[in-house]
Amino acid sequence: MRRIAVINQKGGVGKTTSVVNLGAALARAGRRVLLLDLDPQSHLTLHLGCDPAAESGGTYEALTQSTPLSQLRKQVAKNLWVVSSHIDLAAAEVELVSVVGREVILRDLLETHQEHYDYVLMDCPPSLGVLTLNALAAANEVFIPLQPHYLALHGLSKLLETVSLVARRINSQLHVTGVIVCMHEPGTRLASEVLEDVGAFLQASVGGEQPWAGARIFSTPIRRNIKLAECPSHGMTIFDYAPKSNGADDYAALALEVRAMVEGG
Amino acid sequence: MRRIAVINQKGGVGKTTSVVNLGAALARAGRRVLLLDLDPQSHLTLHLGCDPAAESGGTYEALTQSTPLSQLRKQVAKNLWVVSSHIDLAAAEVELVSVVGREVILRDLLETHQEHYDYVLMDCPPSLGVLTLNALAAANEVFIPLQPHYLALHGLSKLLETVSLVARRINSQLHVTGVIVCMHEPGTRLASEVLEDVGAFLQASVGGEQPWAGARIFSTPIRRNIKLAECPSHGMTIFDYAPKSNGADDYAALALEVRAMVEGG
Ligand SMILES: Nc1ncnc2c1ncn2[C@@H]1O[C@H](COP(=O)(O)OP(=O)(O)OP(=O)(O)O)[C@@H](O)[C@H]1O
Ligand SMILES: Nc1ncnc2c1ncn2[C@@H]1O[C@H](COP(=O)(O)OP(=O)(O)OP(=O)(O)O)[C@@H](O)[C@H]1O
Ligand SMILES: [Mg+2]
Ligand SMILES: [Mg+2]
Repeated sequence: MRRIAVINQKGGVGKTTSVVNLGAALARAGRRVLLLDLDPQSHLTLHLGCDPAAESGGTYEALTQSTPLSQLRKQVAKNLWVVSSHIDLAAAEVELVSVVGREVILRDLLETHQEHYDYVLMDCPPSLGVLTLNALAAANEVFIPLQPHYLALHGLSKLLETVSLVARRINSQLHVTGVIVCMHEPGTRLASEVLEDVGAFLQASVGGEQPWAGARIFSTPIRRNIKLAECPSHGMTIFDYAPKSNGADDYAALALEVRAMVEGG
Repeated sequence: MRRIAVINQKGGVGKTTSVVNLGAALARAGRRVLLLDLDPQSHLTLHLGCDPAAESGGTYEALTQSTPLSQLRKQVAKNLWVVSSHIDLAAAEVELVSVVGREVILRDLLETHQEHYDYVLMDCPPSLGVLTLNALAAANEVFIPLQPHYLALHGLSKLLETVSLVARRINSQLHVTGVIVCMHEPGTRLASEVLEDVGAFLQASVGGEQPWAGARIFSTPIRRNIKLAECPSHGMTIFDYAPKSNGADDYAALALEVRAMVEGG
């Protein structure tokens, strides 16, 4: 089971859009996929047409009451399940401040969840607080959506510092698999300069000890495509909303690349 | 002195870009402007070419030690000062959890700051936590940068709820002046649909009691323009980096509109 934390503390870089559409592409390829919404703003939940205020509860109940995930998950498509979130989750940051083992609550729940999934993707808020820490403690891989704009590299090193800390103190299995280039504007000098810098940074880590040694930039960038911004308003993934769009092509190609890393195809 | 909190809990919608370039446009028009970086990620600080780790301190020292702003501010251009931030500020959320009056620390500092400014603009992180609450308690106006994408309206009502709470319990002077349309893609159906909805929502509040009654959408949208994404890498505002670009035109026009609201010109 590949448990993937999708993180970037920079806002609006494509985390949610990537979790939804990469998750959907993997499900359409026949893999069993569970998506977890760890953002109190519930964008993943809303994007998939679910109700944040669902009676049955979501990630808030999971983190504060250890409610089993099997009670909280909801099927949204063939092979695709989601555990939604609600604004109450914002209170979890403060409520969990002095709870012992507050970063590993989600990991314990995933370990006891009897269902077998091929992929668990965790959508995180734009911060490095306790919600993101739970995802990092529960994950074995990290994917980093990144918009090729100036401050991307600045945020990346801070992010990797946090990953290192979690890997050292809490979760020795954690490693960064790769960076997903999102909202890419091909042919612009800014994008190519930023990606050169990110590539050089990752290259310098090869053979080292850090949890991002060997991390790559996924070779499929996700191009800027208005269809990707439109499909949340219909509660759909890009494959239902605009299956012939660049957005659909790019996320399908990314899913192939992700699967090929371990499945060989 | 117009004290303006620039807020939106949605990530990456143009808060920092707007504080930098609207602030710069107002300074170039001869107004005295103070910018406050309330984001632990220090993007405002970096965008203006300042060092987040400045020896002299920043908003973290202001909030946790009540260091006077006159000791913390730094001049970055004619008529333009900034109080920078540092990653330590992330700790403030937790450090201030049980401090009495934790939301009004900044307001007290602004009130004792002897300098006269025409405008104070406060750049907030993508959250509604204690840092944003401090900005709302210290402000008399709220500007809301908004990207005309689907989830904009969903976030807006949550945001206005928070503004209401602060206005009722802490700061009766607080009112929402307007929404700044950022990263606008003219001619797209998504943008026009979202803006229609936002416009209708604000229109419905006219004549009411809420702190956003009478809020408008500023008539100058800021169009998507790669120059705006490039200038942070040079530590410059758009007016120094690309004075003839659409980005410069749009922020200059927005500044005129902002000034005309009270100065009549
Ligand atoms: N490739 C793309 N082309 C066009 N629009 C996109 C693309 N990817 C995402 N968007 C849109 O950009 C906005 C930000 O994307 P998204 O919400 O996925 O980012 P995020 O990193 O999850 O943000 P947050 O930090 O607030 O959680 C959304 O309105 C989304 O619909
Ligand atoms: N009008 C525009 N055209 C093109 N790029 C833009 C525009 N406005 C902002 N950007 C770029 O988009 C990204 C997000 O903008 P910005 O950082 O100002 O948003 P923010 O709301 O402050 O984000 P955060 O929530 O992370 O604080 C930045 O890389 C910025 O340079
Ligand atoms: Mg998101
Ligand atoms: Mg910002």
